[in-house]
Amino acid sequence: MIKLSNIEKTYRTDDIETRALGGVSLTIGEGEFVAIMGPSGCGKSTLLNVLGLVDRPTGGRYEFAGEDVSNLPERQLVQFRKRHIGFVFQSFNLIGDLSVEENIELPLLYRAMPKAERKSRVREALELVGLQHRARHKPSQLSGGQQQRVAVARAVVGDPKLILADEPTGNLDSKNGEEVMEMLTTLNEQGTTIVMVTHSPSHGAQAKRIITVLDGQVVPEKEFAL
Amino acid sequence: MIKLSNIEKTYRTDDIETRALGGVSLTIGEGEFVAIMGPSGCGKSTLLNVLGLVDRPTGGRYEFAGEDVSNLPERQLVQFRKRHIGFVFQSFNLIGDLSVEENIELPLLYRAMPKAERKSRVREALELVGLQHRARHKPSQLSGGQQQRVAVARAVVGDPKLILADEPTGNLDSKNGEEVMEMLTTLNEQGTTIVMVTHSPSHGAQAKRIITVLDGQVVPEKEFAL
Ligand SMILES: Nc1ncnc2c1ncn2[C@@H]1O[C@H](COP(=O)(O)OP(=O)(O)OP(=O)(O)O)[C@@H](O)[C@H]1O
Ligand SMILES: Nc1ncnc2c1ncn2[C@@H]1O[C@H](COP(=O)(O)OP(=O)(O)OP(=O)(O)O)[C@@H](O)[C@H]1O
Ligand SMILES: [Mg+2]
Ligand SMILES: [Mg+2]
Repeated sequence: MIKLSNIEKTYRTDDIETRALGGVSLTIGEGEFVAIMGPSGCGKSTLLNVLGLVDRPTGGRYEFAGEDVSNLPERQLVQFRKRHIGFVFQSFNLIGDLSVEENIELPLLYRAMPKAERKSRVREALELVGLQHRARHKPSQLSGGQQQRVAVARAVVGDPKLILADEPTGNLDSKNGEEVMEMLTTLNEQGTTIVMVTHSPSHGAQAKRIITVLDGQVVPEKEFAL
Repeated sequence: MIKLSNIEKTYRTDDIETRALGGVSLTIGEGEFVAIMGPSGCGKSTLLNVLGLVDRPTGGRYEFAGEDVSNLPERQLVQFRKRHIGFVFQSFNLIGDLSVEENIELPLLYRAMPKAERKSRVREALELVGLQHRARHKPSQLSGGQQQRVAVARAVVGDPKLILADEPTGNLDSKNGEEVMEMLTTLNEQGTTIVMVTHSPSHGAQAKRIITVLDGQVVPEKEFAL
């Protein structure tokens, strides 16, 4: 489903050049549940942003479901992303002026879906993360972990083919963290492909495969068979 | 050093009233290292904001080093806070237009400190969190964990009497997380009082005392002696 070949991502700031990803190649099959782990600053969010069509690579090729998406024009990229991908951002990226339920509804506005169905799906997603009683609040009126759960709800509400989650349990206590992991596992059993960045070894272990990143490169997986 | 008596904090949004803290009383002695734990949304950040003079309680009394600070006028509150308290916010609160080193320097601008000494302290704080090579970057050019480390560096640079840290390792891999815990432990051995909110049981265990919060109330500590 996903094929990255020699992906490069370099950031330039005045005189400093940061090679965030240096020649990353990997394949992720449909229905897989992959965890991405590695030290702070090694390139995990950058990799997820490339996978999620949020960021363009500076080099290399990205094939999604057989289609070369590395050079799609902006408008097509956005359409593709909104329809197929659910993204949980590391810093949530909730819209401050919209209520919790309006935030969660956003991905559904990109489809031809009747209002009644949108409302019922939003309510379902809110119940999955236990935040029904906060539907009308603004993000700034929520705790850190509640904001994170809204971000998770927004990523799953549209039942996307691919869910990319950047540290979805980083601000959650163990019980809420387990509930999010349970939701992701259930979605995966129903066929959703999941790629999750995590710093938690116990949550990483709940995925079916772990990809380790170090200094912008993927560590060859067979090293772990030693 | 810190004495909270019957602290109340209620938020009102249109028709909904949220009692974030309902009658919290606790004492923290100088030089203690306390962890605050509890489920998402139970009131930990609110408690830390009251302790850090970032938020005023809606009821109750707060004595800091013998002085009643519950009703200080705004200007005095800010002065007091800047001089005595270092705060690591759950969402970092870095200033986007300032570089990493300018962000870390901020608490030092509130004192009569010569420029050369400020610069050397900032450099020291950067080295403590391993981000010397990112000094001139803007926060938006850093990874989530790097931003969190800048927030930690800014909290410790002024060598404050009290450090309040709201989930300071939530976005860090185990190695970087351990380095932050080591830094806090060392500061505590040198006499700094530390109150840290954490979701990580292993980091909570490195504190000398754990305060559990549930639904806006402190759970009586002697229950754990059973
Ligand atoms: N400005 C606000 N207006 C209304 N309610 C608020 C506001 N800020 C916080 N709350 C509510 O107060 C309660 C406590 O929030 P707090 O941020 O202290 O939780 P927390 O324990 O830090 O949670 P987390 O572990 O998720 O960070 C939550 O239910 C939250 O929704
Ligand atoms: N806009 C940018 N400009 C310059 N450098 C950047 C930019 N964004 C990211 N970087 C750098 O790219 C590298 C990889 O960043 P990335 O956010 O992918 O790390 P990460 O593995 O997700 O880290 P963390 O675990 O701390 O979230 C980091 O060294 C970071 O400083
Ligand atoms: Mg990241
Ligand atoms: Mg909090």
